[in-house]
Amino acid sequence: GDNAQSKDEL
Amino acid sequence: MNIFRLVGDLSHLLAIFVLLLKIWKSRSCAGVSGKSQILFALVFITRYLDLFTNFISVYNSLMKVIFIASTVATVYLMYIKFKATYDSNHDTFRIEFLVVPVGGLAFLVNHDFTPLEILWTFSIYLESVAILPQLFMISKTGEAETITSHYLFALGSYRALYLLNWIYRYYFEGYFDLIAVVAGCVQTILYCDFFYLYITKVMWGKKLSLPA
Repeated sequence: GDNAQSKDEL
Repeated sequence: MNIFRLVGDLSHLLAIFVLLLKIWKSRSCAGVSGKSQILFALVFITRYLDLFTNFISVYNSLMKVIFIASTVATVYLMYIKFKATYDSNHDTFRIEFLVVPVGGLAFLVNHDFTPLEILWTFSIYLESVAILPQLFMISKTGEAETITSHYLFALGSYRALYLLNWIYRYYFEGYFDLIAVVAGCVQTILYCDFFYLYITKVMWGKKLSLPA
């Protein structure tokens, strides 16, 4: 999915 | 980064340190659910496995280290150093009834069927219900120390602020993560009853006591 990469939140 | 997420993170940090200081200063963990703290430690450990592999910013890495260290320290104080003051008779929520279904759901509903993504999803789902043992314990004892209710208010506020952060990011960055948003809504809804009691009682200097 598109969110798998952008884990920039705590 | 936006103001909602920053204030949310600081509220989260405040909650963790209010609890840690309460236990350390009073040398007692009466009224605190050790099971919830174990779940929170599990939430951070499974969510921050990318601490060394995926550098976002100094702030991000620093907060991850602080969250893991302070929560592990809280579990240590509760189960080892001040074990004698741990109220196991009232901290009886069966956390396996949370961990197992959440683990199964993380396998079924996730963004990517990879170990790191499934662990992250498990962490998000688990965090949404991790406060249940603490709320259950308060319902059993019928009351909570004022400092414990401040801890819960800060902890509940953090994810409510994250909901505002996600609204902000959706409109200004087009960022949207359904799993995080749904779990965040569940997590915040679980605090509603407590928020009502906190605002109607603790704010007016009364002790938080549940209607018997």
